[in-house]
Amino acid sequence: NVLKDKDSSKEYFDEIEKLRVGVERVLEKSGYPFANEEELRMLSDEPRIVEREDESFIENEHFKLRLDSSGQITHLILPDRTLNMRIQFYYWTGCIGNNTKPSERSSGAYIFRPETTQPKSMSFKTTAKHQGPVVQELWIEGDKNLAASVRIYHEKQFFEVDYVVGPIDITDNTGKEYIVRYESDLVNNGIFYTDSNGRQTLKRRLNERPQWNLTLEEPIAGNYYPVTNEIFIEDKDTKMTILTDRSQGGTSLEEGQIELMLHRRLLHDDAFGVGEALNETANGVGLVVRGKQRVLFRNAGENYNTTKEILAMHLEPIVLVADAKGLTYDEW
Amino acid sequence: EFVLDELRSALGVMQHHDAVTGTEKEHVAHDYERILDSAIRDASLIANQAFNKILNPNESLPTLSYKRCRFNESSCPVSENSEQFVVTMYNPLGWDVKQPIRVPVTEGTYSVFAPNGDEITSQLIKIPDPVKNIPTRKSKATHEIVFMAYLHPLGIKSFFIRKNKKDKRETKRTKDFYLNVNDYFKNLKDNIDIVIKSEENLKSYNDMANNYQSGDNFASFNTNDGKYDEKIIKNPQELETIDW
Repeated sequence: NVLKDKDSSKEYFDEIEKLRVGVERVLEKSGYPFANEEELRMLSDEPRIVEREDESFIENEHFKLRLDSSGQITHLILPDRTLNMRIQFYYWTGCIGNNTKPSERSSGAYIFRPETTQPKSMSFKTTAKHQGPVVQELWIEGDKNLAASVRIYHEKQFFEVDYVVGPIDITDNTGKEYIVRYESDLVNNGIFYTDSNGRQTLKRRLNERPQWNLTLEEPIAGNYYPVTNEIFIEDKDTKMTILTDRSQGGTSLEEGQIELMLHRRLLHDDAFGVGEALNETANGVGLVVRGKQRVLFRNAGENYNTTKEILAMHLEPIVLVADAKGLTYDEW
Repeated sequence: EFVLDELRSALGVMQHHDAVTGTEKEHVAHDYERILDSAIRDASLIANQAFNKILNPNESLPTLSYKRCRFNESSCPVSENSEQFVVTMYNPLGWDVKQPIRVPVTEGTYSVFAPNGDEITSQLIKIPDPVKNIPTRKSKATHEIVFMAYLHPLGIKSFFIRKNKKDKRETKRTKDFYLNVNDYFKNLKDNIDIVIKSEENLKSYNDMANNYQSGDNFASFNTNDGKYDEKIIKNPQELETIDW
């Protein structure tokens, strides 16, 4: 009511400042335990999520994923913070060359060498949402032979992306490399971490090497690193980790984003020894890949070891099934 | 021992740098798949024998024939074709895990029983329809039954899953409800004129049908503003507390 009568933006801001100071005093008097001004400021910066009728959620007791009216994931809501969150699928097209020198190298089994600096986008849509006492699922379907389920299990502190990709279409005579991007508003300053070959988690910085001054001829491939189990980024508050179920190439090309390669089909050899293109010719149409990734959010700097989560993903229970035709429930 | 050796041998082959990185020729990749799949399938014989020894030590019950299923392609010939089956799992980790288990089945209603005999929460969820141009799996399964398994370190647990007779109970319940409603209306016909006037009325009757259980009673009454209403009386004591 105070603000609505103000004409200029200066008056607005003056009034807001007065209100802020007033609120601060009231809070101080009531003994509210804010440690300092910085904490107050952070609180006021916190994005406020207003639930609207055209939006919906999939959730468990630990977090929520907010979906807009088209079913696209827009936010991840944790008990104490809200993050922008999007899952996007793209593909890179592979370079074709005569392999006489590095700049003429084809993208192949050994070499990832996209011909553009921006991936091609894919259109996809949410086709269904399922909610129940054990799992909540969101089904995504793309136009270029891609499908995925986003799952939130009861009690689990992650969400899972189960993807089915392929066969990759090559009727346009172009090799393609499909990727997924998890886009958030984390400020990681170009730094990300990968567990190279499962040996040791190493800090990576975009367009840099710790040992020498680097000029990258290939800005995309030059920032790709092996991910055996996990890749993560973090800012001062939050750490976002992606666990993979197999070795994949990964990077963080833009702020707050993690990119992982899902599937490749290429039409040219890269002349490093395999002697044939990475083109699945045996069944005539190419292969379909199914896999899953788990996305974890933790407090930055929290002494939380993801090793257990990683091992739990790789060493899942060994499940065997037996027909119990001759066995009654009581006997069992 | 010889099937275990086969698996050891296959894992040895898979240490080759081309197998690790995927830089082998295509026909070699398929040969690796053949070697690994065959070794894993044969080695599951050991798990089959071990589970039977642990779960049925005196052999007083029929020996179960455990099969490894291709859960990665939502396919399991045993669970798809069986009315009741046992799912036994081993946690290879040295700590407690709670793991979601998804077993491919055909559509129906299922009860999942934990090792202590209690029925546990489960959920039947449809397997997504094939996406245009993506070749799909060959399997009868249309759904997956999902439940959480709480497993001890290096522990084995066995779950009993039973397919219930197809919605018989639900059908009977709804039928009972409508029979009862008909009788009830028939008795009252001379006294009260009841007409389902709108979809809203119909919806409220459907809601009542969903809540109704065989043996429940009805109470009908006029509300203070003169409108007619009715309720399902689950508990006879409630009758005394209703404001007529």
